[in-house]
Amino acid sequence: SRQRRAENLKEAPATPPYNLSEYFKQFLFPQNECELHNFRLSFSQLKWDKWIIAPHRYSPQYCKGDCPRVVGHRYGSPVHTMVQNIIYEKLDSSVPKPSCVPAEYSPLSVLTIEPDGSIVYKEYEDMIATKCTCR
Amino acid sequence: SPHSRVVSDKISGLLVAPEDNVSELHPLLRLPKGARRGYALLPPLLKVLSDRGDQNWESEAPRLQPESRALRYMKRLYKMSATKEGIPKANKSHLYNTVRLFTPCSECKHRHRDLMKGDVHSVDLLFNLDRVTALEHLLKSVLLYSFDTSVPISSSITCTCHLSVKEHDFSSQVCPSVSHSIAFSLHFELRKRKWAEIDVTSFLRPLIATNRRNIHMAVNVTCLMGDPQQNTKLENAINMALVPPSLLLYLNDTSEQAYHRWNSLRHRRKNPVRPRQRNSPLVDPMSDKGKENSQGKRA
Repeated sequence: SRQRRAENLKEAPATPPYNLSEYFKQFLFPQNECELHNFRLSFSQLKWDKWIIAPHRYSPQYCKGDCPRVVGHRYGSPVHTMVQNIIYEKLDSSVPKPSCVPAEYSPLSVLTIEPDGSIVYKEYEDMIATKCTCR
Repeated sequence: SPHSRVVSDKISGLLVAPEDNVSELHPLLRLPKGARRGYALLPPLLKVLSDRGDQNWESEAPRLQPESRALRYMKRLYKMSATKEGIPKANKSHLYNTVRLFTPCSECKHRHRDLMKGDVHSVDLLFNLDRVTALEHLLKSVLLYSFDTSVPISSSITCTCHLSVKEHDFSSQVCPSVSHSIAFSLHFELRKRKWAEIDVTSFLRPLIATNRRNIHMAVNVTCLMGDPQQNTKLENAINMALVPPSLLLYLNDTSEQAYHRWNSLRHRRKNPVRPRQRNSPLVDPMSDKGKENSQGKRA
């Protein structure tokens, strides 16, 4: 067996020394994993600042990135997400992979001038994404 | 194919068709009734967002510009109610999620001076409340007076207000104007404030609850300097130019899109956000304890 091992070694090409942590990284999580991204806009960019008095700037944020295969416990995703992933991988690739979407929001207060010239302060639900999930 | 051309003509018709053409459309292309009505009810911000924002909003841009005082007051209210980023402040007392300020659409001023009784300022005001939706319930309503006065800031002022609402009773032929009226006096210190709020909630609630959208009011205000409690002789009238008052409505919008504090409190109670402990590398990410966004793990 010693002789056979020596022969095998001779055949096997010398593999470059691997950086182990890089190697394992590809299994731990995908590079551009699903997460919350910043986005700030000002209503003057949309030319709405004639009737939206406040706030001047607004950060709705957004979710972007790949959903790792085993998402059950990472994003508070329901088990259905893993089922959908298995369907996509093993049964029918026309079924979409789970998507990276907002899971929680916070409200926004807006001060606007109405078409009749009256002024209204309003608090709207779900205007700023605060957390992401895979669904 | 001719068929698809017909369909595409119908779709383009839908986009620009006035209401009455909708009936010719293929049932699948017709917006459900609720959606059409719902769309009409949407506040301007949501309308423009549902039009993908590319709609040139000039058409809906305010035709009338509000008064600068009214604008200043509402900006001050915004600063008290929300942070710079526009997040509503979580103070318990503030139950409203909507505040509307209306300036009178027309007023005929009767101004007469009777120095002995002070400077009587009476004015007929008409407020059009069409923007108040059926889902917005009145919490509080005030008449907002701003003072242009040469009165020294620290003085105290006593005002007597006589308020009457004229309802045109359209049911009868003669349409007499039924009027409810109340008189009350209020005393306030005119310090830095340039505003006086006269609470008219109990007065207006029945009108707004019955969907009256045109409120016709006659307001007489007599203001004198001094404080009746300290029985200082109410000296001569304040020569102040009372700007016709605005009407402020604090409302609770019960629609889906509006932010409901009590709801968010209840929501938070129902599924409390798990404390965001940073996962130590020793914790097995797949165990129940690892339930959290992988950002935490990555960090």
